[in-house]
Amino acid sequence: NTKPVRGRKKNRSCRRHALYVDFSDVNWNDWIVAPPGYQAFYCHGDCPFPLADHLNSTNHAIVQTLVNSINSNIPKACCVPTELSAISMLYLDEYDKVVLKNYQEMVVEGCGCR
Amino acid sequence: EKSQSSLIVEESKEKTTEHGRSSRQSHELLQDFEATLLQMFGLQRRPKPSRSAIIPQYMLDLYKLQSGESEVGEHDSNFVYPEKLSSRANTVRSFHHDEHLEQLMVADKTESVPLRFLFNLSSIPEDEELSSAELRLYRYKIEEKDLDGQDGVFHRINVYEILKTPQNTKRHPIMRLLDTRVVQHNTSRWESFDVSPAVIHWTRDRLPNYGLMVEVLHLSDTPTQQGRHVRISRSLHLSSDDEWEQLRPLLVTFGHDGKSHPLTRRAKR
Repeated sequence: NTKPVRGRKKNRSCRRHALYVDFSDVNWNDWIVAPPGYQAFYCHGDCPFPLADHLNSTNHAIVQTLVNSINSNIPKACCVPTELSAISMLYLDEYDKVVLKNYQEMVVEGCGCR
Repeated sequence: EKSQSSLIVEESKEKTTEHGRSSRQSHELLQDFEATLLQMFGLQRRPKPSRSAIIPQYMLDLYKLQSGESEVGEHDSNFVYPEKLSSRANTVRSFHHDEHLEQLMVADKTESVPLRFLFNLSSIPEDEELSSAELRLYRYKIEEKDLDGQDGVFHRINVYEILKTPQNTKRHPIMRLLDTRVVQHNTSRWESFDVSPAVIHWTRDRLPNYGLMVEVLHLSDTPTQQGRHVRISRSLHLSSDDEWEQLRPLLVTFGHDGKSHPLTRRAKR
């Protein structure tokens, strides 16, 4: 059905997308006790001129985007993680000992143009 | 025809070699990929756990609370989240003692039976600084009918660090008291003893690890209950292996590798 979808413009601006990392896909579920996988997310999308407020841009990103609108040799600002959080993992180490460890910056909480 | 067939052979040979090279390259790439991830997780190589590996319930409970999967009191009202112990740590490790090194140190059966617990802590990486450690012992409720009409049966549990072992096994080792507690028989629960000074000596100060000694004194002096309340040795209790694996003494270390934030309890999602 090629009927155009009215009122729903595909949002291509920089935003967070779902990305689930399943440890069983790489056969790591034999030593990672918990969690079975985790929502890592990723950032993707355009950083168009002018940068909207919700795109969490920096002053530098605004300048870079502005320059890009005049001179395309200068790239646009990049859509990157601006806020990350940690996950805890319970696993068996190389010596069969049970370890609970906190790993920082494993989950994307917010994206922005930087 | 001859030259053509040889060309095909040569070509297919080349293809096979190329295919082999590319599959080898892809295998190497995967190996590098895995090595990078393992390094990120602080591991030297991919763990290959044995079938006999036991996951202590305490570690599972800690994980659930830490990751916000459950709240305190949801599963076990006796479970206390070690807020203070974990406040400066990003890594918690659990250890069972080497049972074959468990030694009865006093031959006289009329005395209480202190046991030596030797924990192999060599798997703790050098760059991990331990801030605290606890020894967890399970004590089992003694039923009223087994008390011979006695009220208020108390036990004292003493936990020592062994500083030096004598040549003569009949003599007492040199030890220092780390923690002590008087407990009553009327409940089944885990008791946590602070053994941080000993574990910090063994890991940070690199002093020899002669282990811990646990002594359970029955204050009401009824020999029939001796050795039955506190689960410190497989040999002292007639329980199944599965029960023993979950109730046996557990050493838990709290450390920080300097790489990430401490374990702060997250709200349930």
